Formats: sequence, C-alpha cells, structure tokens
Amino acid sequence: MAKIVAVANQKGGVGKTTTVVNLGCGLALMGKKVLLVDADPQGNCTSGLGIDRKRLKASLYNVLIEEIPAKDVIQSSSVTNLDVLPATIQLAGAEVELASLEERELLMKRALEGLRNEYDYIIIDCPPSLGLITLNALSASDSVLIPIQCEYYALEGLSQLMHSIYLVRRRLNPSLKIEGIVLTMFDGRTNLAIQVVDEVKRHFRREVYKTIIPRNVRLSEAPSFGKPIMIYDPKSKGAEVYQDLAKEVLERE
Amino acid sequence: MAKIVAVANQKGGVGKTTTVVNLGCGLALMGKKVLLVDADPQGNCTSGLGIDRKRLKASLYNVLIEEIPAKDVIQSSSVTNLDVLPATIQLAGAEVELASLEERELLMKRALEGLRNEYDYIIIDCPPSLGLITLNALSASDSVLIPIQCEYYALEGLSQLMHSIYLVRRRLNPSLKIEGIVLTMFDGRTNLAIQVVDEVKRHFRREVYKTIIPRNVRLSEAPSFGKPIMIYDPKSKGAEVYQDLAKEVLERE
Ligand SMILES: Nc1ncnc2c1ncn2[C@@H]1O[C@H](COP(=O)(O)OP(=O)(O)OP(=O)(O)O)[C@@H](O)[C@H]1O
Ligand SMILES: Nc1ncnc2c1ncn2[C@@H]1O[C@H](COP(=O)(O)OP(=O)(O)OP(=O)(O)O)[C@@H](O)[C@H]1O
Ligand SMILES: [Mg+2]
Ligand SMILES: [Mg+2]
Repeated sequence: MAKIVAVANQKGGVGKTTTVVNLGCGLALMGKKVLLVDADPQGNCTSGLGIDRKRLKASLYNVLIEEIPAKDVIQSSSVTNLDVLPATIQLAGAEVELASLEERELLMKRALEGLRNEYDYIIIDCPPSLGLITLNALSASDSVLIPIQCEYYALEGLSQLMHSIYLVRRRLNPSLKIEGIVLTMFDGRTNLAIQVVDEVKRHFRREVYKTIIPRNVRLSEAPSFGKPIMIYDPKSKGAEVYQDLAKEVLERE
Repeated sequence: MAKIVAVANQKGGVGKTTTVVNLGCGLALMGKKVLLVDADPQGNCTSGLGIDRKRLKASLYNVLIEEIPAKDVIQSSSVTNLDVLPATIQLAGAEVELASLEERELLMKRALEGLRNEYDYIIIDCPPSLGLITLNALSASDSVLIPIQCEYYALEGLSQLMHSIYLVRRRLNPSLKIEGIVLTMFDGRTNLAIQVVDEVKRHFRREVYKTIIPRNVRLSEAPSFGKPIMIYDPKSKGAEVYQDLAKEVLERE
C-alpha cells in the first residue's frame, strides 16, 4: 500500500523538484517501488529524469481533465523501481479549466488512488503556487514534505503554507499530516542561513529532518544530464545527503 | 507618461522580486518617480520594502476584484520617489475568482492606466506562474523584463515563457515588447553558469543586458531589514550592479 507524499512550498526555487527527484531515487535504490508525479507545468521533474517532454503523447493534464487512466501515461525512468507520471506545458491551462469542474480539488486523488497497490511511495512535485493544482496534490496525499531554502523570503512564506495545509485538512483531507521539513541550499558561511536554520528548528522541532541539504553545484548540474544526483555523481556531497534524507524518511515510518 | 514593465518568469526563485525592488530603487535614486506593483500573493516585494502586510486594509486584490481605485491603496516606501501597490495573501484567491469575470485578463490594465501620469516607471512583480495574474500583468504592460537564473532548469523554461509572451501579444496586447533579459545569481566558479550565459547571449544577443548580477549574500540579507540593497549596504557588489542595471535600462529609452 503506497504512501502518497506531496512536496510543496509556494515559494519558488526552494528545491522542491530537486528533492522529489533525488529523494525518489534514494528510496528506489533502497528497493522501494516509487512513482514521481510531476504536477508542475514547467515539467522539471520530467526532464530531470531524462524524459523528453516533446515526445510525450499524454501527461498528467490528460489524466486530470480527460480522465485517461494514470497507468496508461506513466513512464519508466533509467533507474530501476523509479517511474514518472510526466507533465507537459498543457498543464498550465489546467488551473483555469479545473476551476469550472465538479469536485475540482479531488480529481488527482481519484486518479492516484488506483495506483496505491503498485508502489511503496508516490511523491508529487508541486508548482510554486497555492492554486488548484497544489490543492489537488494536498487533497490526494497522506502527508506533505516541505523544503525550505535557508533564505529570508523562504521563511516568510512558511506561515502562509501552514495556513493552506490547515484549510485543506479542515475542508478536503482531514488526515493530511506533515511528513517533514527539509532545509535546503544551506551555506554555512552566511549568518542568514544559520539564523533561518535556528528559527525553523525552534518552531518545528519535531518536523525538521536532521539531514540538512548544503548548497552543492553538482545538484544543479545533474538535471542537465537528465539524471538524479546518485547516478550523475554518486560520490558527491549532494548524493550523500539525499541518500541520508531517504534513510531518515524510512526511519520515520 | 509612465512606462509599464512586467518582471516575469514562471520559474521560481530566479530573482524577480530582487530585481523589481532593487531596479526600482536604482531608478528612484536617479530621480525617476517609480511605482512597484506587487502582483504575487507571497507579497515579497511589499515586505522587501519594509511594509507590514498584516496592517494593510487594502491591496491589489481589492483593486482587481472590488475595483477600488489603485491610488487609494498605494503606499509610500522609505525611499523618496518609490511607491508600492502592495499584495496580501488574499491575492492567492484571485486566480480562481478572476476566472469567472468578464475581460478577466484586462482588469489590471484598467486599474493602472489612470496612474500613467503620476509616474515615470510602473514595475510589476509577477508570481512564479503563467496564470491569470501574470496574464493580467503582461496585458497591462508596455514591455516585459525577464530575469534568468544561471541554472539549467531556468534555461529550460525560457521557451515556454517566450511562447506565452507571443500569445499575449497576439490576443491581448499587440504592442508588448521585450524590455530586456537580465542574468542573475551568476557564480563564475561553476561551468554551468558560464554555459547558461553563453547560451542566452547566443539566442538573445540584442535583449541581454551587459550587466550580469552575481550571487551576493548581501542581496539576500537586505529583505530581512525591509530595505533595497542601495539603502541596506550601498557599498556592496549587489548595490553596484543593480545601479548599473538601472543605468542600462535608462540608456535603452
Ligand atoms: N542543494 C542545492 N545546491 C545547489 N543548487 C541547488 C540545490 N537544490 C536545488 N538547486 C538548484 O536550484 C534551483 C532551484 O531548485 P528547484 O528547481 O529544485 O526548486 P523548485 O522549488 O522546484 O523550483 P520551482 O519553484 O520553480 O518549482 C535549480 O536550478 C536547482 O538545480
Ligand atoms: N544575486 C543574488 N545573490 C544572492 N541571493 C539572491 C540574489 N538574487 C536573489 N537572491 C535570493 O534568492 C532568493 C530568490 O530570489 P527572489 O525571491 O527575488 O526570486 P523570485 O523569482 O522573485 O522568486 P519567486 O518565484 O518565489 O517569486 C531570495 O531569497 C533572494 O533573496
Ligand atoms: Mg520545481
Ligand atoms: Mg518573487
């Protein structure tokens, strides 16, 4: 029975996609069967795994709006045990199209429920917004994993995100939990980063993972080769810490 | 007669807000009367100028949805010649609420037209998406300024953005031009950044500004004090390059 986890934060560029791709790969390398759902019209998770978006005949858009079965759209990646439900730019139109449909927040939940027996983890990469696509992801999930960049603006948005999670829990998904909070792009040379870490640890002591992701250029190079960091550069700091994060996620089960 | 410029890129965390706040301040310090419009529900531009969002009685949301006059909502900042039309979290609900209104893409244009005589520049900070709020900003603007982070994923999203600009030009705003492309968070020590710069310069030779914004920690510290970089640390590299960018924007007039 799969656990469904949404990786969300409306602040842009905080490491959502990097976490989905590399945590997903880390879990797959430990023998878990993992599906990554790319719910961002930018399709970074799709291309980060080397899938050519232009050659796709269908994507999450068709699953949500035309009710095509998800299993007909899922692609396998170059990593064993790691599949992807891809996104294309068509998804950009979904926010407005979803707005007029019945039960518009629950379409993704319906599409993914049937896949629970096929995987151990289903991880959803959310776009940088709190619109209908992210609401769908939060409604479909058992828990939400929150990447927080060690920067001021990223900290500022946290209370908005927590409020949205509270609203989803009250109206759409009463069992939605916080899977955890992962601090990303940490640069120990700056005071700001240290202050952000202290602040987040103080407010969310139980939720924050011990594993902190440092800034590591190999992590930003890997997507240009369409590979997770463990495949692109297994000896890098980036590969080591995302494998540690995968272990910590499993320990919390 | 003000020039209205949207600062847009659907990729998150590329430096849109940092560019709006610091370019705006650079122009104001050179005697231009500048209005910054915060069209992002995160409200980073509003707080980046030291305005307390919790104490605001009205914001861009009320201007778009309730048709309150923009001039009743505008706040002055701590910098002479620099005003802000603020955003609050209420704006997050606007995407869905706008979807059902007549001429939903033109509401911001109508709201800002009356302000053209009051300012030399009106600069709009867009959220990280290509939804109705960004479409409103592109429809209201004379031109669009595009920040591009020197990273792989940021480069990937450029063709999507250009396509969206083309669609807006065809359907909503025939005179929409490209104001320029500014490369941000450049770290000369990494090959990836150098490759991205070369690639962007090759495809957009005329549009790319000579000024490249390097990664500079003072830029990420300034927002926590609610000040633009020129006020927070006038001698920093960040203050110098954003002043250079402001000069280059004026030279292109
Ligand atoms: N720890 C890290 N060290 C260095 N670079 C990183 C790290 N994590 C992510 N990056 C890079 O930073 C950029 C932003 O990361 P990413 O795209 O994963 O964030 P995101 O939250 O998914 O962005 P968006 O909000 O646009 O979806 C990317 O170019 C990525 O390669
Ligand atoms: N040149 C720079 N050097 C160092 N840090 C920077 C630089 N430019 C921006 N930053 C920091 O990087 C983060 C992202 O920048 P910013 O918030 O301006 O991007 P954005 O595109 O507006 O993000 P969003 O997509 O969420 O609106 C912020 O924490 C900001 O302080
Ligand atoms: Mg992403
Ligand atoms: Mg911003």
